[in-house]
Amino acid sequence: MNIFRFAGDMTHLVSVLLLLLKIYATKSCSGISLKTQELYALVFLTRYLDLFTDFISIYNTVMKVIFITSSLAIVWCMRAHPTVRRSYDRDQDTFRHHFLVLLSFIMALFFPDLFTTREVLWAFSIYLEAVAILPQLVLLQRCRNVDNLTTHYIFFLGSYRALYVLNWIYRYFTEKHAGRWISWISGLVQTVLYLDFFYYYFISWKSSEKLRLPA
Amino acid sequence: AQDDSTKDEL
Repeated sequence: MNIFRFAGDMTHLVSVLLLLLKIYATKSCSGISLKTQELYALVFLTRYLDLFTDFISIYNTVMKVIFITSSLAIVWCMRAHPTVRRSYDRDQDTFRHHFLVLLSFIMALFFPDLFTTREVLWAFSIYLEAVAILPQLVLLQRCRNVDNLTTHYIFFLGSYRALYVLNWIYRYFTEKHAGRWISWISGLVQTVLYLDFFYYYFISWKSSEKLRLPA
Repeated sequence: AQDDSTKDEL
């Protein structure tokens, strides 16, 4: 494990903690896309199938359990928690995320590493994660006043995969490890989708104003 | 195929 990989995992963990903090502290999920949260829950459920079959390390198991349980807890909160669910912008969160699931599944059927159930589902989770943030970014453009915790959550969520890309670059040059092209391409696409947000996040940080995405 | 070194990636 290299520093980029560890920093990526910690950044991902911080993004989850920020979202849980926002929902717990404000008892509200305003500005959060339920659809993105559902897509992420699906990403973790299909990627960590080996949770009970292959033990890799304590760290690996603990992180997988954290990501699966937190994503399911957030989806449950936004759907069923009596207080939180009232603040969900149902009429603003209208991205057709079912198409993202269908598209990713078709991609996984055509382009898996190996044509086995596990590998197809793994490829599906990688392709789906690359586009899972789209409903959230669209919602962010529609909601004018988004609280800082939400923007920090999105910033850390976008940064984690960028750090993974650095991890693959680092391993390519130091371990001559080519990595997996599915991870490379999806990780790059995922990070590129955030570039626009990163730009406005940086601008808002420099001018210490609230983050505003152009309409 | 999934060589072991990427297996531990999250």
